[in-house]
Amino acid sequence: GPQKSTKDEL
Amino acid sequence: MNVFRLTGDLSHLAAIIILLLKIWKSRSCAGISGKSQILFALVFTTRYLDLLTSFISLYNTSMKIIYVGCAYATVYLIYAKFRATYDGNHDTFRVEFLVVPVGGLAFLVNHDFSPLEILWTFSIYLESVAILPQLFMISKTGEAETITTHYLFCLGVYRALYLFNWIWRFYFEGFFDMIAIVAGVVQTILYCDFFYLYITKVLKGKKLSLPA
Repeated sequence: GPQKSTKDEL
Repeated sequence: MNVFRLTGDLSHLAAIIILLLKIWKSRSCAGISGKSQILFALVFTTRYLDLLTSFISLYNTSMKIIYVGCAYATVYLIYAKFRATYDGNHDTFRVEFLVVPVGGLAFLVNHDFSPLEILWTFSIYLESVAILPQLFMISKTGEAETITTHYLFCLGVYRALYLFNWIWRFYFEGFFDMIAIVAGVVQTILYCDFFYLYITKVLKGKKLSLPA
């Protein structure tokens, strides 16, 4: 699948 | 969460608070680029829209609210409360030269072609160059107040620590986000020249002034 973005970071 | 990530976040927070306190205590925003601060407010707004759609942790939510709140407070101090002290004549960087290409790039290179994801990508790209109006202003006036250099140093350290955080995450979690990493490397490189001046001048007790 597509790479996920780092949403857990600020 | 690793030690680089946490200290990076705290360094970022320190930068934001230093700038707010500097303006508040001196009741002046002389030497501060309002344009960079508007760009940072735009960065936080477009990145943290997920506050409305997803919950990650109490830490994550509270830091986002603090960052975005402080960003707007800073913009308010510069453009409203202490507007008379704002040095607009030296804050002449053309922000459309940043926002337009960055917006185009966010449409072209992203993880997922959806509104929230494009806005998130836009915020990542924009953050990497948002400090340019401030650096441009310093290069124009040829100097910066020491407290302003502490602000910039903390911002640069935050970005450098995030690079170590991504190296950590790659090795221990097998995770990497190419968009964040490339933008983060660009952003850190922009601070290198400043780091050199900070270490060779400011830490030795001299004011940061550039040769004419």
